[in-house]
Amino acid sequence: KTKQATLMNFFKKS
Amino acid sequence: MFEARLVQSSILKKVLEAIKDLLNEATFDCSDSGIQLQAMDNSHVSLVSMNLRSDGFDKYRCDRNISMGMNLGSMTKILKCAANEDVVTMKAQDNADTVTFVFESPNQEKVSDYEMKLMNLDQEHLGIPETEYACVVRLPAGEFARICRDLSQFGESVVISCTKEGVKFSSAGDIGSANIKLAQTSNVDKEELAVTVEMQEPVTLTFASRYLNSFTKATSLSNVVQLSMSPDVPLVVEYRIGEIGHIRYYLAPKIED
Repeated sequence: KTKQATLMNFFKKS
Repeated sequence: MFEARLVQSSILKKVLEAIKDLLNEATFDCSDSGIQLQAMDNSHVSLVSMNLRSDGFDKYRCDRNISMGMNLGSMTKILKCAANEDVVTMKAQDNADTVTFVFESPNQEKVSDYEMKLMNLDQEHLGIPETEYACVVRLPAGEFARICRDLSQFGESVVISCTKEGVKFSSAGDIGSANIKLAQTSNVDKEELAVTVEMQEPVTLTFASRYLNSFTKATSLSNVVQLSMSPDVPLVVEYRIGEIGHIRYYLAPKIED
């Protein structure tokens, strides 16, 4: 089973 | 004073078409170097990053950096008032709370201007590191749109597998499953018809098909689309915007629960 990641899992707020 | 003139208003129409599926509003950051936009969709799964270089405009002036928050629905209404062959100029005063779009017919016999209220939007910028991707695939943009459309009939997810032989798109669901394999083009006569793969290591990632479909709204901007992938990082889908810039979509993958 897969779940949708969000971009916050990869990129930091700048 | 900010002023940007584009002889082909159709480019601006196409840019808007390419982002309004994902975003309701967006901030256009204008500086000496051009117009930039970075915004995530509401669910923070995808991000649009657009750049229009100042030297790509027919006239460009930006005395002070300004950020213009625009409602994209309103902007769409206004750009519908421009004919495809019209020349468009965007104008704003420093610290203005409105932006003006001026449309001129090619023979200058009809000139219209539309003033639109700007919005104050919370800006959530993400720092996107420069990345060397394990696989970079280039393929005809129309082919990619067709694949995304065809596969979205089968399931909510599309698996993209890239090897040095080529790229495979797969989807499965209630009615069955589908696989589309594209081999690298052996002899490239026309670059815009070619499928090319630059691979450091094979990559397989899973993505939500509805976002991929939204990205393909940019198809009219470019003949070619570029997909960049590495294990466990967001996909980048890039379309060039003529000689003026690019639009990049970032999409977080689906991961093992």
